[in-house]
Amino acid sequence: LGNRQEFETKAYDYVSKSDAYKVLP
Amino acid sequence: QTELNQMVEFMNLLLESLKNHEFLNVDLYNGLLVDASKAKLPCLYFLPDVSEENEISLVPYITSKHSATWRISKYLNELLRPFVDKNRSTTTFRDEPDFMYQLYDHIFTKHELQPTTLFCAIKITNYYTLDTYKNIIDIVGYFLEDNLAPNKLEQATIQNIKNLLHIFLYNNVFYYKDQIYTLTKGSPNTMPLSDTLSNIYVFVWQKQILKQLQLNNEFFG
Repeated sequence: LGNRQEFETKAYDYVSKSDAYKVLP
Repeated sequence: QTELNQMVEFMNLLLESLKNHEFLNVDLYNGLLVDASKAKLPCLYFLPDVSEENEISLVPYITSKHSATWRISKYLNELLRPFVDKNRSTTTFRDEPDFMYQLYDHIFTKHELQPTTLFCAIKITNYYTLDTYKNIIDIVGYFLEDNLAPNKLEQATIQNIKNLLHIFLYNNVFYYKDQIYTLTKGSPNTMPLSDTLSNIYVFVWQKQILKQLQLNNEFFG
């Protein structure tokens, strides 16, 4: 899997940039 | 937990309203009611997709088995899936052997392979989050209207299916890194209903290019 930190960062970026997910207020 | 309880309460109110307006019979209503003490908030996690060389992309998964929307999704999927599969059977490769069988038929039985034929595969990476809820509900409605003769699928009317779909789509939430998220498009990829809904969406979309391909006796699936 390579670098775990890199994986976590990629995952977080995916969630924050996705237009399909929105944080509930 | 408070958020989840409020959501469950709201979903049950909507189901009760459908029952009171005689859209749902009592048995189905009881079967779809959400038990707040058993519902769990789904979580989002990622797995790596290592199919591409030199690049790792992430595939998101949202757990769904004990979510508040599970019962409605199970009911809708059992209702829609056989009908959708039947409608798509002529434009679908079930698996690799089926693809080989149909390709063989195209080449050696129908003799329709052209010297100019190009092969291409379309990979849709956001297959489960293709469109907004309103469009998904509308497209499912159009699909059923076009293909259902009596306006009913078993005991469910098209309007009723759309009503339940509305409750399902608008109540898919999950947590990730201590925050609660809602889906704004599509539905969780771990739910079989999501496959069925995406297949309907793609089926309607395919019709646009299918006409042209059929005119030229091209191979498609």
